[in-house]
Parts: sequence; structure tokens; C-alpha cells
Amino acid sequence: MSRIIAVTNQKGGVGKTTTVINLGFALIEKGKSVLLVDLDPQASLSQSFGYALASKEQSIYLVLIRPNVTVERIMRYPRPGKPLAVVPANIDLAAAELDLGDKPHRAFALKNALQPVRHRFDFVLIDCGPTLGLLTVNALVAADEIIIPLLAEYLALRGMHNLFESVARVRQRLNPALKIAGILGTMYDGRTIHAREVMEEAREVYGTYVFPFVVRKSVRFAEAPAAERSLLEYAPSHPGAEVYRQLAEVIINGRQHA
Amino acid sequence: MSRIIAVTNQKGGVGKTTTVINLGFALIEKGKSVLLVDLDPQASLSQSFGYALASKEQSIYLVLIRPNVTVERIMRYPRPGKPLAVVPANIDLAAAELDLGDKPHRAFALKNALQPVRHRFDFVLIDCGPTLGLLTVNALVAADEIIIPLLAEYLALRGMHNLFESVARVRQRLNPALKIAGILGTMYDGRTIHAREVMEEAREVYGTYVFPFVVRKSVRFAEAPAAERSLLEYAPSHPGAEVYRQLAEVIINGRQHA
Ligand SMILES: Nc1ncnc2c1ncn2[C@@H]1O[C@H](COP(=O)(O)OP(=O)(O)OP(=O)(O)O)[C@@H](O)[C@H]1O
Ligand SMILES: Nc1ncnc2c1ncn2[C@@H]1O[C@H](COP(=O)(O)OP(=O)(O)OP(=O)(O)O)[C@@H](O)[C@H]1O
Ligand SMILES: [Mg+2]
Ligand SMILES: [Mg+2]
Repeated sequence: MSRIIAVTNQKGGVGKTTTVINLGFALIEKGKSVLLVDLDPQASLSQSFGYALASKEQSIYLVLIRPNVTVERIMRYPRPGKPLAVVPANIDLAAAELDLGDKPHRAFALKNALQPVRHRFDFVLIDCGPTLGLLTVNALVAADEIIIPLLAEYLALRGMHNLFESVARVRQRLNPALKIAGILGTMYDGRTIHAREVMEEAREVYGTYVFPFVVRKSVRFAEAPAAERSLLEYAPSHPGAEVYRQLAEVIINGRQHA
Repeated sequence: MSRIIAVTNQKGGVGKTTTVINLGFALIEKGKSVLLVDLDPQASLSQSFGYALASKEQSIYLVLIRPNVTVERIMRYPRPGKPLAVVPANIDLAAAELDLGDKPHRAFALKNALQPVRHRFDFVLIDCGPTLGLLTVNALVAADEIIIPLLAEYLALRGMHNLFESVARVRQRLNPALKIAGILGTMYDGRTIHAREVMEEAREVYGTYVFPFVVRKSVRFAEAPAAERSLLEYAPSHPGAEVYRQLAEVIINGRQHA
């Protein structure tokens, strides 16, 4: 029974891509099969696997707007022998919101595209870009649950409110079953009072939505994509890798909230 | 003779808002009058001044889509006695790209809105959101020059190419006079090889576009907005404040590239 999880937060640079990659690899370590979907025209997820698709190359963009281009056709397998597939993005996706813009079921394009392949995977993880536009709505409609990375800094916490409103709207009109798996504190700088205050406020406001562990700041996370590796491959015994394994465990055990 | 500078980079969380605020305050310190324009629906700039505009409140959104709402009417003055004005944003701006979407001069909405007031200021700084869409195009059309904050990490460097292509397109079709003032390394973690390698590669590829100074990572930058202060007010003798003063100096002296 596959589960589709969107990793979303409209704020930029808060660890969405990093979470999709490392949660994905942690799930694979625990014996699960995983599909990663890059839904950001900036294609950081794709770049982290060394996929630099030129414009017009077949990416998730064509899948969304052309019925004859399927996810199956464009899926890549970056780790031979591992049950991991990646659906890459490219800059063409920037046009997707316009091109889908007036089609009748425009919010369901991704859900429909994933339908034929989702049964092949235990988990489908969707990497959203830093927007609340139609692409992110597609992710929220396709998803069974969402994970929200929360950068442990003031300006990032301020953005959570808008995100929860968008989720509420999608639930009302498009995907009543959508659940919030949880909020993951990211880039937590343990040496500062600021990070601690931000996470305390997050726990006050969002309670048990907030996972009981945080991902601490470490340059290893920035180095890993340059090596085209996940952190779990680049530095397998790093504390940050351990946190993503914890997250995978909690997710597998089905912790969810409405 | 006023100069309009757009601070832009489609990558999220790279220091655009932080640069607009602190460059703005550094210019004020040097006796210049400054207008800051928040062009991001996430409104981090506005939030950093304590402006939390509800939906429907008069923000830059209404200025862009209604001829009777002027910048003059919605400008705020956050520091009595200082020649600093702020044009706030709110979440309504997320709809701007759709609402402007098919108007004939949609790329000129911001330029036209700034025309009546720009002469009152030495500098107008525009804070762009993490996109390359119509709002950012408006900023690139309105601007005389752009500053590009570059987060000193691998995934952020990968995004520069797309940004330069967008700038080239705007120059070809909409704003031939647009100049690049420079690329500012941000959130530079001096203790890591990674940050050094990223900036070295940036200098190899972009040469003298890259300013000869970088803004180092410091939690003080994250704390300052929580105190509704720029870093120059919150920690005036902090090295990061000093770098923004250097940037202001270089900008005032008119360093520019084609
Ligand atoms: N725990 C961490 N410590 C230090 N750096 C991190 C950590 N997690 C992620 N990073 C780095 O921070 C940057 C932003 O992370 P990431 O790309 O995952 O964010 P994002 O939310 O996907 O950004 P965008 O909104 O642009 O899609 C990247 O360079 C990444 O390698
Ligand atoms: N030199 C620095 N050291 C440490 N933190 C910084 C530095 N500069 C900015 N920050 C913090 O990093 C976060 C992102 O910065 P900022 O909001 O300026 O980026 P942005 O590019 O405007 O993001 P967005 O794409 O979401 O608009 C903020 O919490 C900010 O306070
Ligand atoms: Mg990302
Ligand atoms: Mg910003």
C-alpha cells in the first residue's frame, strides 16, 4: 500500500530537498522501495543526483502537460541494485503553472500521473519548490500526507501560518484525506539561543505536530550534493544521517495527525 | 538622480531580504535617502519591520493592479527622522502574477508605479521572492541594476546559470539598460572548505562580477528581524554590518558591469 508524502514549505532554503533525499535513502536502508519526484523548476533534487536536464528534455513538466509522456518513461534509477527511482525536473517546469493554468483538472495532473506507478513503491516523496502556487497544490492533492521542514530561524517560522492556511484550503476543496505527518526542525544551530527559541515557539504553537528530533546544522549536508550523494552515503554515521533514520522509522510506523 | 536596484536570486533563502535591509540601512548611514520595496508575497521584508498586513490591506499588490492605489499612499516610514520608506507586501501578492497575467504592459507595472516617487530617493531597493516569474521580471524591468546574493553552497551556485539567462532575456526584450552591479557571497561559513570552494568557483566563472568581500554566517542576522531591527542597528560593530557598509560604499561609487 503505497504512501505519497509531499515535503513542502513555501519558504526558500529550509531543507525540503535535503529532507526528500535523506528520508528517501533512510527508507531504502529500512528495506522500502522509494520514488522521488522533483517538482521544482530549479531542480535541486535532480541536480543532487547529477541530472542536469536541458530545456525540452523529458521531465516531469512534459508528464504534467502531455498525456502520452508517462512517469514510467522518464523515471531514472540512480543507484543500481537499490529500489530507488527519481522523476527529474528542469526549468521548463516554470511554465507549468501557466500551461496547466486553465485546464479543468489542473490540480490533479500530478495525482493522475502518479496513479499508474505508485503501487510499485512503498513510498513516493515529492520535493516542492518555494511556492504555494499550482505546482505545490498539485503535490498537496496527490499526497496522502505532508512533512513540513521548519528552518529554525525567525523569518522561516513566520511563514508557517500561510502554509497551514493553504493546507486547510486544499483539504476543504480538493483532498479531504490529506494529513500532516509532522513538522521537522532543520538547520538547527545548537550553539545559539535563537534556534532554541524558534523551536520552543514552534512547539508552543504546533504542539505534537513537531517531531521530537531536529536536524542540526552541518556543512556535510551542503557537501553531499556536490558529491552527488545523500548524506547517508556521504557520511553514514553523521548525527544528521541518524536523525533522518529516526524520521524514516517514525514515518514507517505511521505517525500521523489530522 | 535616483538609482533603482533589484536584489534578486530565484534560489530560496540566500540572503535577498537580509541584503535589501542591511544595504538600505548602510546607505542611510552614508546620508542617502532610501525606499525599500517588498515584492515577495511571503513578505519577509515587511515582517522584518513589524508590518504584518492582512489580506485585502493596501500593499504593493493593489498598487500593481489598481491605478488609483499609489506607492505614495501605502509607503511607511519605520524610523522617524531617517529618510527611509518601505512599501510593504502581503499574501495577496501571490495572485499578482495571475491578475497581471494578460494585461498588455504587465512587465512594466512596477516601473510605472515607482515613476512618480523615485525622484524623492537616492536609492530604491527591490526585494524579490525566490522565483523567476512575472513579479521578478517586473523588478528587472524597473531596475537600473541588480545585486545577486550568492549563498556559498553547491546547490545555490547551480542556480546562477538560470538567473543570468533570465537577465539576458529581460535585457534583450524589455530593459536593455539593465546592469549587474555584482554578486555578493552570503552566509559564508569561513570554517569550511566547502564555502571556500564555492566562492572560488563563482570567481572563476563570474570573475569581477563577484564583489571582493563576502558576508559571513552569523546567527545575529537571524536574530535581528526577530527584534525588528536591521543588523546595523542590532549589532552595529558586527563584522557583517561592516561588510554591508563596504557594499554601500562600492554601490555609491557606481561600480557596475554590463
Ligand atoms: N542540516 C543542514 N545543515 C547545513 N546545511 C544544510 C542542512 N540541510 C540542508 N542544508 C543546505 O542548505 C541549503 C538549502 O537546503 P535545501 O536545498 O534542502 O532547501 P530547500 O527548502 O529545498 O530550498 P528551496 O526552497 O530553494 O527548494 C542547501 O545548500 C543544503 O545543502
Ligand atoms: N550572513 C548570515 N548568516 C546567518 N544567517 C543569515 C545570514 N544572512 C541571512 N541569514 C538568515 O538566513 C535566512 C534567509 O535569509 P533571507 O530571508 O535574507 O533570504 P532570502 O533569499 O530573502 O529568502 P527567500 O528566498 O525566502 O526570500 C533568514 O533567517 C536570515 O535571517
Ligand atoms: Mg529544494
Ligand atoms: Mg526574502
